[in-house]
Amino acid sequence: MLEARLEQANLLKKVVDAIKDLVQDCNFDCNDSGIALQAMDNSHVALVSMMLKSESFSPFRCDRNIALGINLTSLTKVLRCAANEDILTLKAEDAPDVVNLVFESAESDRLSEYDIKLMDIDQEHLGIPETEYAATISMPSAEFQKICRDLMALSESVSIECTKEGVKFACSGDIGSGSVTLRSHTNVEKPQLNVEIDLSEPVALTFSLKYLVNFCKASGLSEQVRLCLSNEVPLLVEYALSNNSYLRFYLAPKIGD
Amino acid sequence: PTRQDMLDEFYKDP
Repeated sequence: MLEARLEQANLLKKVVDAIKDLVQDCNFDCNDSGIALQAMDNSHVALVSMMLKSESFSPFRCDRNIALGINLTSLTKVLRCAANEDILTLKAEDAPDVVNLVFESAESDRLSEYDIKLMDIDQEHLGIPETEYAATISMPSAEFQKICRDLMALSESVSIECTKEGVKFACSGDIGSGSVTLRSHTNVEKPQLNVEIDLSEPVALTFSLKYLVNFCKASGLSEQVRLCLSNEVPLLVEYALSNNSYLRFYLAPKIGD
Repeated sequence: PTRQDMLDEFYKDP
């Protein structure tokens, strides 16, 4: 039996909105630590890993592990019926064939209830090892989104190069080339605008901008984004949520032929 | 042009 109550439907609406163009059918794995999701896009180039810790819900109850196989297009249609401030409760029996969603609006005494039919999704699960990354960049998520969008106008790939001078996003294409260089920066009044670069060794990798722009749909979830890079391993783009919850994207690098 | 790697080459199914 699962019962998970979110103070604001907005959190789940934004998470699903951020990943629905990358993955279609996902298992929401529910257990006593919370609700997790891991899914790859069809080309196996990008992976999304979401964790909504039980602390994000109140109350949260999950007696045994339940995998809720849900089509994100269907979930989006139902979540559209919830107002951002509605209280959202997810419910499911053990071995369920539907997941139940209840939306309550505090002031107008309105209660909506929806059932979504579940799917049997046989999804391969990738083991992602804890990694000591050579470079970790924490920066405003809106800034990263702008860089990716701007450079995507010139090229389909971006090289990200981290040295002790800073981090350089560079690209070149048919019309020419462009680059954006950031250095560590502290904004005392607005720490959410800080740029922090931790570097243990220089890193240079190339990635597809189409995927990075897609990941940036999550920018509304967190003011800061964390980029983790090491040579020859996938990029980690992490949007931290409250209560140690997170939305993470992994992207395989492009390598020169 | 550069070849796009896949995640399966980095992360194995546990």
